[in-house]
Order: sequence, then C-alpha cells, then structure tokens
Amino acid sequence: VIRVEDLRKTYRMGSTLVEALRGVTFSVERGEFLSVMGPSGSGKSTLLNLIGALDRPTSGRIFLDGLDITKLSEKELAIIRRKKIGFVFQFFNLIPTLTAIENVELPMVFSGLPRRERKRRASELLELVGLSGRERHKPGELSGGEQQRVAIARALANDPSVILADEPTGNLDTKTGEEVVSIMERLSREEDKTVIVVTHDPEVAKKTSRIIEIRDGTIVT
Amino acid sequence: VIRVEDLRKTYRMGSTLVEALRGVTFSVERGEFLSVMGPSGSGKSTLLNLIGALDRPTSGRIFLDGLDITKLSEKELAIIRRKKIGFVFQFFNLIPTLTAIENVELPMVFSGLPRRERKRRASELLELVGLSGRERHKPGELSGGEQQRVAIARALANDPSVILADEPTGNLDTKTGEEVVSIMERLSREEDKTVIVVTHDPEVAKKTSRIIEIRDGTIVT
Ligand SMILES: Nc1ncnc2c1ncn2[C@@H]1O[C@H](COP(=O)(O)OP(=O)(O)OP(=O)(O)O)[C@@H](O)[C@H]1O
Ligand SMILES: Nc1ncnc2c1ncn2[C@@H]1O[C@H](COP(=O)(O)OP(=O)(O)OP(=O)(O)O)[C@@H](O)[C@H]1O
Ligand SMILES: [Mg+2]
Ligand SMILES: [Mg+2]
Repeated sequence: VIRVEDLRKTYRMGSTLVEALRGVTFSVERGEFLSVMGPSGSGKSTLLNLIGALDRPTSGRIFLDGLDITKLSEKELAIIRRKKIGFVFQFFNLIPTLTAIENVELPMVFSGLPRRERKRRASELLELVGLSGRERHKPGELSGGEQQRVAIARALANDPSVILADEPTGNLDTKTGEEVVSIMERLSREEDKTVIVVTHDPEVAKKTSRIIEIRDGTIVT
Repeated sequence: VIRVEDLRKTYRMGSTLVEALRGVTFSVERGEFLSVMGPSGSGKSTLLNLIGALDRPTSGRIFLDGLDITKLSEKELAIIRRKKIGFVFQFFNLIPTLTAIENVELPMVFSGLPRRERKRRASELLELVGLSGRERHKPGELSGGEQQRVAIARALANDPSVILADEPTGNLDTKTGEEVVSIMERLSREEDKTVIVVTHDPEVAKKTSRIIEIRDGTIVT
C-alpha cells in the first residue's frame, strides 16, 4: 500500500547541500507494522515526512494505494493527508493555545464530523492513551510524555488507514511506551492499518514485523 | 552539595489544583552521578526545574552548596544559574534564529568570556557531542537528536559544577546515547561535577551510581 522508489532528498542551506536521503527503495504491505531505525541524523524523519506528504522529495517516487503522490498538487496532498494519514511528529507539534481535547478534536473539525461525535471520540482517544484526567490541560500544563500521548491520540482522530509515528515513545516510561506500541500493533493487526514507526528503542522494534535500517541516507538492511 | 527538604509543587489551573510534587526529600553529594526515574507525569521535570532554580516551589527548601536558594531574589538566582548550573531541557529550548555554534556560545556571552576563547570552546563542545559538521545549522536544519546534542553542549558551556539533564537521550540512537552518558559520567568522576539525569531508559540509569524513583510526586525507593 506504500511504495517508495529511489527516493532522494537534498536540503539546501545557503551554498551548502545536505544529502539527507540518497536513493531509498522499499514497499510496505497493508496492515504491516514496520519500524525504521538508524543513528541520529541518518534521515529517518526526512523519510517519514516524504511518505506523509509533508515535504517534497528532490527526486524519486512515492506511491500511496497505487497513486504517485509526488505528482499531486498541494491541495490534493492536503486531502490525502487529512483522510488517509495519521502523523505523530517527533516533537508533537501540538497547538499551545488549545487544550488536550481540543487538539485531538481539530482533525475532526476539518473532516466535518458532528460536534457531539467529535467530542465523544476525542475523549475516548485520550482515555486510550491514559490521559482522561488531563483533557483540559494545555500543552504547557502537561509533562513531556503527556504531550506526546496527546499527539498520538490526535493522529488517530480521523481513523486513518496509514499511521506514521516519528519516535512516539521517546518521552515515555517503559510501561506507558509498551501500552502505546501495543495500541499501534493492535491497529495494524485487527483493523488492517499500515503503521510505520521510527524508533531508537530496540524494545519497540522487536514488536514490529520488520525493521528497516537506515544509515547516512540509505537502507542498509 | 544539593539537598531538598519536603519539597512541594502545586500547579494552579483556573479552579483546578495539580499536585506535581508532594513532599520530596533527598541529598546529593559532590561528584555524584544520580538518575531520577518514574512514570510519565510523575513529577521528574518539575523536580529538576526546582533544583535548577527555574521555578519556585510551593513549599519546602532547596540547598545548593549549603545556600537555601528558595530565599534568594530573581537576580541572585539568575547569577547562580549562570555560574553553577548547566541545564539540558527535555525539549532543548534552543534559539531557532541562532546557529548551533551560536546557541552553544550564548551562555559564554553572558558570562563575559572573550570572543576567541568562546568560539574555540563552543567548537570543542560540538565536536565532543559529534556535531562538528553541523556548526552552522540552525535548529530547524538539524535532526531531533542533533538538536538534543546541541542542547547538551550548551549546558556545558560555562563549565558548571552542577549538570541537570532532563531526558538527554530520548532522541538518540543507542550508540550516540551511550556516548552522551559516558561524557556525563566522566564529568562527574574526573571533574567532580554533580550530575542529575532524569531518564526513562534503564540502560542510562545503570551507568549512574544511584537511582531515585518518583511516582505520583513522591519518592518510592
Ligand atoms: N532543513 C534542513 N536543512 C539542512 N539540513 C537538514 C535539514 N533537516 C535535516 N537536515 C539534516 O539532514 C540529516 C537527516 O535529518 P533527519 O531529521 O531526517 O534525521 P533523523 O534520522 O530523523 O535523526 P534523529 O534520530 O536525530 O531524529 C541530518 O543530518 C540533518 O542535519
Ligand atoms: N504548568 C502546569 N500546570 C498544570 N499541571 C502541570 C503543569 N506542568 C506539569 N503539570 C502536571 O504535573 C505533573 C508532573 O509533570 P512533570 O512534567 O514534572 O512530569 P514528568 O515526570 O517530567 O513526566 P514526563 O516523563 O512525561 O516528562 C503532570 O501530570 C502534569 O500534567
Ligand atoms: Mg528524527
Ligand atoms: Mg518531563
């Protein structure tokens, strides 16, 4: 359901070029639970951002459900992102002026879910990640790991078929981290969702069905 | 060299009170390498922020080198923070408009180090954390773990006698994380610095001389 072909990404900084991805090719099946590992700075977030249509590759192709998303306009990409993809950012990207529950509701506001249904689902998702007592806290009133869990709940808001999670357990204790990984594993196994998790934690990778290793912008497994 | 007595911190949110720390007492010797562990939301960052004089306790006392810092003015606290304490924030708090090397230089600008000495030391510290090739990148042009390492280098800028690190390896791969922990261990053993690291990673805690466990705002070890 996801395929990338010879994907490259070069960042330009003034006169310096940084090759973050240097030709990455792989496929992911529907319902697969895949992890991407590699040293700090090896290109993992760059890869996830391209698959999640949050950034454009320098060259190469990305197929989502058979559709080459590198050929789409910004508008078409925004629709695909909203409907199909749930993204957990490495640094959460929560909106600081909204409460935890309002942050989780936001994707459902854009997809037009009725208010009552939206609030009920947001509350359920916060309960799922263990944050029922923190619905009205704003991000500044939450701990690091609590913010991370709000970001995970938000990624699940529109029940996406693809979940891309960039280091979703970095700020969580072992037990809470295991609960998050088992939520993602269950979504892939029971609801046939395709889950890609970038992680540094071998314990998280162990629970996935396949590990892709990246080093210096290329796949080494 | 650090002692906290019956430390309490209650956050007020409108009409709601959140008791983040409920009476914490312990001491840390000079040159000790201590870890603080506990579930997400248990009060670790709150504790570190109080010891680092970044926030005021609701009640209780904090002694730094025998001086009760809870009795000091904002101005006196700022001087102590700048001279004695190096703080690695859970989310780095780098200045987005400055490059990596400028971020590391900044504490030395405030402490009045001559420009050439400041630049030499900042470059050395970035090399120590493995970022020589990224000195001119701004935070937005760095990966998560690279930003984290800039924050670690910056905390060491004024050669502080106390280093407080809040989850310094959450975004680092195993090898890079081990390098950071061994830097901290060496600073405590060879230079008699007092290092407190908040961590979720048992592998990091294993390298420390003592582990304090916090749960629901109190010490449980
Ligand atoms: N906007 C940018 N401009 C220039 N270089 C960049 C930019 N974003 C990332 N880089 C560089 O590209 C490389 C890959 O970055 P990326 O964020 O994908 O790494 P990563 O594998 O996610 O690392 P980490 O595990 O530390 O989060 C890094 O070396 C980084 O310095
Ligand atoms: N400004 C605030 N207002 C209200 N509640 C707060 C505030 N800051 C933190 N809290 C609450 O206090 C508790 C302790 O927060 P703290 O950040 O110290 O936890 P932590 O142990 O560092 O967690 P983590 O491992 O997730 O970073 C949390 O439950 C959090 O919701
Ligand atoms: Mg990353
Ligand atoms: Mg914290």
